[in-house]
Amino acid sequence: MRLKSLEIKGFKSFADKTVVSFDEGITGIIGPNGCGKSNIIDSIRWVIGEQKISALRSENLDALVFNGSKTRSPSGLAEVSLTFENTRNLLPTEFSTVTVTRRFYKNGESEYRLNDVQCRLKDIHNLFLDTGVSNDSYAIIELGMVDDIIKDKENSRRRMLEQAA
Amino acid sequence: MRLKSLEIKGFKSFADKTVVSFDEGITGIIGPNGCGKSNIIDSIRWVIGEQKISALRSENLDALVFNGSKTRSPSGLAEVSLTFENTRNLLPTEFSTVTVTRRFYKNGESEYRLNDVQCRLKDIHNLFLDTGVSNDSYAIIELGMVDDIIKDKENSRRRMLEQAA
Amino acid sequence: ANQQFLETFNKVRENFQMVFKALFTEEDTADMILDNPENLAETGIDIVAKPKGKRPSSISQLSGGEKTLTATALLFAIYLIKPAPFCILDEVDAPLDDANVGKFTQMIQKFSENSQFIIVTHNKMTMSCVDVIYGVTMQEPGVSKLVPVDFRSLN
Amino acid sequence: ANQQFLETFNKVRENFQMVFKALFTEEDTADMILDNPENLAETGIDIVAKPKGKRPSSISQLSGGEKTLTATALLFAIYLIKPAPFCILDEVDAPLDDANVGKFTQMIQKFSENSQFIIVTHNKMTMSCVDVIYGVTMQEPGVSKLVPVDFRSLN
Ligand SMILES: Nc1ncnc2c1ncn2[C@@H]1O[C@H](COP(=O)(O)OP(=O)(O)OP(=O)(O)O)[C@@H](O)[C@H]1O
Ligand SMILES: Nc1ncnc2c1ncn2[C@@H]1O[C@H](COP(=O)(O)OP(=O)(O)OP(=O)(O)O)[C@@H](O)[C@H]1O
Ligand SMILES: [Mg+2]
Ligand SMILES: [Mg+2]
Repeated sequence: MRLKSLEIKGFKSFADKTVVSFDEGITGIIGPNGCGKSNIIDSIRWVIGEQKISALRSENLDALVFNGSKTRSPSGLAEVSLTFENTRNLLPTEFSTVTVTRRFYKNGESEYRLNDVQCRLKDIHNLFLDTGVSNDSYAIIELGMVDDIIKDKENSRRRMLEQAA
Repeated sequence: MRLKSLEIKGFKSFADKTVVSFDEGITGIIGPNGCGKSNIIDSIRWVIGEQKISALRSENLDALVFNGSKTRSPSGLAEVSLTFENTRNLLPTEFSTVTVTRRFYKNGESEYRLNDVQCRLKDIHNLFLDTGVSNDSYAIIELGMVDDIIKDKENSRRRMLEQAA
Repeated sequence: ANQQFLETFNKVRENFQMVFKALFTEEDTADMILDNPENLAETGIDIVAKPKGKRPSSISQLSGGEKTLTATALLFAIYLIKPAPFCILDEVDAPLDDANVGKFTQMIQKFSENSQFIIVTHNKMTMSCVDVIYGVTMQEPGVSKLVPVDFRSLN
Repeated sequence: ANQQFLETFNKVRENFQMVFKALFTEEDTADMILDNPENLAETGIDIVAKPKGKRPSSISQLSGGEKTLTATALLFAIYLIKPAPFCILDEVDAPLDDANVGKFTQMIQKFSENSQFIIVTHNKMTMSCVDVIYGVTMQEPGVSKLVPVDFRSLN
């Protein structure tokens, strides 16, 4: 399931629609401190179904929506879409690509879509089941996780291993 | 109280006697991962009287003594000496420099010396009182501490501030 | 289920020893041990690392960079059992010296034949080994924006 | 004692706002607030950071590098009240981008007029601003050794 692109709008510091295209191989993301690199990673976690708000470094869902700047008023909606090739036929084969979309409105409503058809969060979780794509996966690594593995916090070593079992 | 030199022998990875001279200004310590840079910092904490073994990244005092390598047998003794100018007359003025020495023998004995005269750990703590030199000080900074300040772990912000009160 | 856990554990352990040697050196060894092999349902996993020449000690005594390489070796060992379609690394290279960044990126380049990698980094050596670079800026204060980055401007 | 705490707090707060602006930019602001000013004996200290253009949010929402600069600003603010004879920094520059490493080292150079600094680093920019460099190696496995380092070999 090759990633093709990520679209972010109104999520954290990405006030404007931003598209990140993924080709084969290795994509590097660079920039000064605080410019939004880890926010891109948070948006991927969120769109594939992360429910632990603390894993997104936030205290509540409202904190995920662009909260304004000196020159901009806050957004009313955070939306992230991840598009990948339907090589594993996760959806019926007439679809060549799959787009997962997650939205959160400041009024508290959440929306989930698969190829632009509304669905439930459960459907998104099921889609990724058995693909090896998940949060809390050995495939999403940051320094806090290195520390958890070294200290074996909450049996993290076993939990990681069991995902490959 | 200008630092002049640090002498390390048998402490952690410093099997052989090692002397680090300090001039004015800024001393940089560089080298590959695992070569012993943070061990030098631990030796300074230890010689000025650190009693919390966890602050030295160890589980017990024995772990502070060079525990051997493929080519060397373990040491029986860890010894660190810190020498500085007696500009504040912490010792009587006939001494131009002060040398603080701390030793730990694998049989469990500890020794403390001031200008090569045996003394108690208490005397070393008293020597540094009011000099601004202390463990748990705002002057010894590593990344774990940055995290403690951000999370305000155990009221760390207030504790740091009170040291300057 | 216990049988499957044990089989997975043994495969991961084999990979871990191999990856550890690749990230450290041939003379460095490490091992994974079940702390309670009698109770497979609940046993935890111990790690023993013995960088060359050093006596094996608790991995909490390793240096900052050694800890990062050791944890990475475990995660890569698990990855090799069941490669994920994409892997994300957020500044994992920060505690590493130049030589270790080189080993780290070499291994990632090898794995990228099977998975896409997304790497956030400040490290110039890491930047030089990726295929595509996106720069993120906040030219307008508080608003993130993606900009294309010319490789040649990095050297 | 409560009075002394309050006076120290006020002085540190003033320094913190100044050091924060120096490490970030003139348009960035931050503040320290007593969370329980009625009870000086037990009050904790809150930090509010507002990097330019961004709404002030809990400092736990800041980026890795921003957290490092903010915590450093607080520690330096306290240092300015009562400079310690020597300061030790162990790889505190690891999460910082180049521009911020520059600001960090500039501030340290200023403070080094009053205190000796011992800085452990992997960062080339930091290395270029120190007065003396010691290299640590383990040529004999497991045994640390100090070696002199020629500045010119670093550039
Ligand atoms: N809801 C939001 N609205 C606007 N800005 C936000 C929101 N949530 C977070 N931010 C801002 O995003 C910034 C953090 O971005 P991010 O963590 O992605 O930085 P980074 O590029 O990873 O930096 P570093 O190199 O230091 O790790 C913070 O300054 C924070 O104020
Ligand atoms: N008592 C001891 N005897 C021998 N070696 C020891 C002892 N205690 C620690 N060590 C070794 O010292 C090494 C760690 O050194 P240190 O933490 O100083 O590295 P470092 O130079 O700071 O590396 P990094 O750049 O990764 O932070 C470890 O490999 C550890 O095995
Ligand atoms: Mg980040
Ligand atoms: Mg270290």
